Amino acid sequence: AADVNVDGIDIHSMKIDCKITSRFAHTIITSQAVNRANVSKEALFDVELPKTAFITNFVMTIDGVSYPGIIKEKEAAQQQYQKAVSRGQTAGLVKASGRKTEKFSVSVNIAAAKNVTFELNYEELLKRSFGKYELLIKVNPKQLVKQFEIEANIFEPQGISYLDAEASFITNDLLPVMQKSFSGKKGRVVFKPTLDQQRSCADCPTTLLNGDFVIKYDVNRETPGNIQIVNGYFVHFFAPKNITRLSKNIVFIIDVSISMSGRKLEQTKQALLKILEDIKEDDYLNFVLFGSDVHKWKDTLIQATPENLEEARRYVRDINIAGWTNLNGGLLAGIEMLNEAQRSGTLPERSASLIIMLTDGRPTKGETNTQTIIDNVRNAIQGKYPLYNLGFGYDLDYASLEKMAAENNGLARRIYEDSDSDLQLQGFYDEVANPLLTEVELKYPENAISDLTQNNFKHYYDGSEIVVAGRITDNDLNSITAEVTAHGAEDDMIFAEQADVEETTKALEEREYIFGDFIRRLWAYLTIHQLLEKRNAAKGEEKANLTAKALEMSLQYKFVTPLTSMVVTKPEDNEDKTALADKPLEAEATRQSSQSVVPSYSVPATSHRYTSVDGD
Amino acid sequence: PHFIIDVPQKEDALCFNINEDPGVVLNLIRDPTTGIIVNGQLIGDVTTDNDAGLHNTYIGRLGIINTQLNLTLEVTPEKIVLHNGTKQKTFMWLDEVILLHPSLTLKIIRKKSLEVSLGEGATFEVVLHKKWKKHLSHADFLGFYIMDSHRLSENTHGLLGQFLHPIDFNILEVHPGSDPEKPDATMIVKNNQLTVTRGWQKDYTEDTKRGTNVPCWFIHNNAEGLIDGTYTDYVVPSLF
Repeated sequence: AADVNVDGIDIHSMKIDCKITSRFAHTIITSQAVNRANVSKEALFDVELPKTAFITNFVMTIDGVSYPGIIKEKEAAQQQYQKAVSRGQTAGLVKASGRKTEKFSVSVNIAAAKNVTFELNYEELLKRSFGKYELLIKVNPKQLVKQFEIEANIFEPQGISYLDAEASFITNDLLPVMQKSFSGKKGRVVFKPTLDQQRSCADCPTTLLNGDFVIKYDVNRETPGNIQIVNGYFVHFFAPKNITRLSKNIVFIIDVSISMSGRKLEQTKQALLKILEDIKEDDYLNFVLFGSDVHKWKDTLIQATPENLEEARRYVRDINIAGWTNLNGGLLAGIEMLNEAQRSGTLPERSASLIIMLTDGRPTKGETNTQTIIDNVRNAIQGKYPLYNLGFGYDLDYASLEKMAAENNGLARRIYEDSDSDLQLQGFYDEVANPLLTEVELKYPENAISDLTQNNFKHYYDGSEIVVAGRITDNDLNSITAEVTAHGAEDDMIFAEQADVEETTKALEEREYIFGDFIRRLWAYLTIHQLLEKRNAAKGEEKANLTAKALEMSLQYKFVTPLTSMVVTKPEDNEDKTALADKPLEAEATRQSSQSVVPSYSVPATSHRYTSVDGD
Repeated sequence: PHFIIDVPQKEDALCFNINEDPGVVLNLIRDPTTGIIVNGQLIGDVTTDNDAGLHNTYIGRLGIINTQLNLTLEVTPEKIVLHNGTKQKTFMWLDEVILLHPSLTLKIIRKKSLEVSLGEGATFEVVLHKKWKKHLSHADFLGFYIMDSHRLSENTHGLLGQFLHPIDFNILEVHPGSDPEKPDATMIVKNNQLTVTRGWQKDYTEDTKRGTNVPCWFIHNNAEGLIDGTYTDYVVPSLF
């Protein structure tokens, strides 16, 4: 085992232990290291966790003494440790790292022959997409580890219908090491390679364990929804199947300003051409292009007949770059087109209208004040259709795109500049390509329920899932009845769901799979996420109230959110040092740190590049 | 003035300076097929008599010509003059105006920039750089950007125009240069082997005050080896 030891530090074990109960995942990463050298050495704990997760705990144990992280209000923590920060003694422990992950790293000096144990806990609600829940584990132990183990135990009261696991680094030799099994309500994935199985080649001292380990599963759906109740909290999962798809009316608003030139425009065209292949004949569509000026393909939305689609393909192939970024003009033209179609009744009566906007820059033409654009868009849409904002790359005001989308029942998504940008665009379209219901409202007995999470949804898309959680205020309540109303392709629909409090509690009483008050924590997680989203779009007193509520809950449930920090104490010689773990914000993300591997003379793509002559 | 050459197929940029005396006129674009010509006249810093040594030069006057349509546009930091045959129109940089002429579109953004479109597919932008009021040695100057060149023919040449055709280059042997932040490298271009330096130049189209850094390979010696001929080949007798 001599080659396990790298520069004196031997990672004795690394265990990734994940428990998922009712889509709520609790992961613990534990790593033990020993300093085999005869001088003190630095031990590094460097792991990645999903951006959607909240860190809940971190403990460092050095030679039997534990140093737990303490979650505090962000501002208070920063003020308290400002002195340490100004002396350069502390640095942020969490950084945005990839498309889906953020990196937590901490290092500590270990005396000769001493050992350290790092333990990081985080929690997340798995989101259903394309008919599956997905748990992502980033694996990168840096060196061979004597005891390496990933273990995931899943407990789903509805019963598991499908379970699979895959790893980007898996080889034929390693395939048998990955054990997957499921039966009834329980599923299990174990991956425990030996030291030799971890080697990148026979006798190599390097590890091949580097990449994504992904677990995918889904649950049985005998009824459209499922309500689960434990200890006074309930969660309602709603994902009906076998529903006729609605036709959709979709306006693509595409930025064609000069910064989109080159690969970005080519990838956008490729994605749009692929999307045109998938558009159904009963759908309606149109394109609005904005550069310095705004161009509409057609004056009104038109049906996706084969002839019209052929013309659309020709139009997309001929899209050219046209000057600056008139974001306001493009958005308002697209919205007005849908408004006019609705006024004139030219669209199918039962259909879902939506807008997908793609931009890679800040507004530079027409109205350039972002707040005014946001107000204009809100006033024009008036809650009638969701707006999805796709931000291409990093040279844009992503926070404003998020705010604008959140105000209009949609969401913002970043499209990363890479060779697969076209696939990312298509992937987003696929998520919203099949609306099944519109105006979905989930209602519960008012006098028995409080603190409900969002219960109104503009659209429900095939393959996704609506999740609503709340608190039961009536102690004598025997059952919960939920009523879901929605517009479908042919009719308005009402789904009714009932759950017996005692029965569902009993069904969840399989203690070895349950980590404490998971439904309460699921409710808290969902509530905090939604408060933070609402806060993005709020102003003044409303914003202050939302902030206060989200902060209070973050502290109460010990989540590291954008409003809290975890203070980590590190013993160093005679003086303890502190470091802060903060939640990085997507809106503040800069280029991925993975790009730092690119040599320093390489080109970070710039937003605008012209052949030019100028002077400093 | 500094030149930035976008090389989209390499997703990279080249840059160089041309150091010539104030007053000299350089041909930037010449397209015999469409009749489009762009020339730029250099100005220097306003210097005092005892101030010796090298001085930066800038584009102080631009001439944009369409010989086929008998149109000329003269742009200086003070005004914009359009000659259409015998007719003349003068605009000031204080104007905020869009002129929709049958064969030319002018958009003046007050005190900032001018967009000139010579029909579909030939769009240029001129950026106005105003000196800081208290800056004694600096003069107002202009930047010139090719926004769209689709309409220009393959016969286009000039200090900028020659780079509207695809250009290939290879970078070898990146090694530390005299500035630790700017490595040197060997560039193979047009069968020449040049020593180039990694650096950046400013693009002022988005932010006319501070500019945006464009990383690029800097070619020394007035772009010798990169441009066709030498820079003196692009000196022309007058703006028009």
